[in-house]
Amino acid sequence: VIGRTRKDEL
Amino acid sequence: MNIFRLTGDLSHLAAIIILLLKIWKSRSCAGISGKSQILFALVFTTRYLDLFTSFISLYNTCMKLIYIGCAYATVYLIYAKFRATYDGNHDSFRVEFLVVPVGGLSVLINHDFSPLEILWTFSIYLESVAILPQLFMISKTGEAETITTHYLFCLGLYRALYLFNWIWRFYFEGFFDMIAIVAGVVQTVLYCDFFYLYVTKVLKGKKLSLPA
Repeated sequence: VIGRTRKDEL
Repeated sequence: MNIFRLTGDLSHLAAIIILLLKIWKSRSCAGISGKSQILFALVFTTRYLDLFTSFISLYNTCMKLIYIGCAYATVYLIYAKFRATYDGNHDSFRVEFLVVPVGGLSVLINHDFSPLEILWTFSIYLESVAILPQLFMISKTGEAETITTHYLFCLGLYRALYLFNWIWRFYFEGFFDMIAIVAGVVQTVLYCDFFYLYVTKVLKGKKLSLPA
């Protein structure tokens, strides 16, 4: 999955 | 959640609290760039708009609220409560040289051309350079209080730990976000010079002062 790590990161 | 991510978040939190306490206890914001703090408030505001659209975890929501709250509290202390101690003459970095290019870049290079996504991208790019007014101020005055250097160290350490977090996530979860990674590398590199001074001077008990 590319570009979807941010949803749970601050 | 891995150990790098958690310690990164805690390091970030420590930086924010250190700065707030420093200003509050000394009743002064001397040596602190108000412009950098406004940029960080803008970073959190534009990134955490997803508080309204999605719920991830109680941890996630609480940390976001704490970061935003502390960022605005810091700006309030600098520009209102302890305004008399604010060293505006030395805080002369032109922030439009950061905000305008970053705004343009976030419109051009993003994962999805939608308002929330562009604002998230803007916050990632802006965060990577938001410390520049503070570093500029230190280079201009040639020195920094030791507590200010602890703040900067925690802030730099946070993004460095996130880099390890992304390496971890790539190997174990197959996740990666090129925008966050590139901006995170830029952000960490900007602290390298400071890290060197911190280790060679501050940790040996000396005050951080630059050669004239």
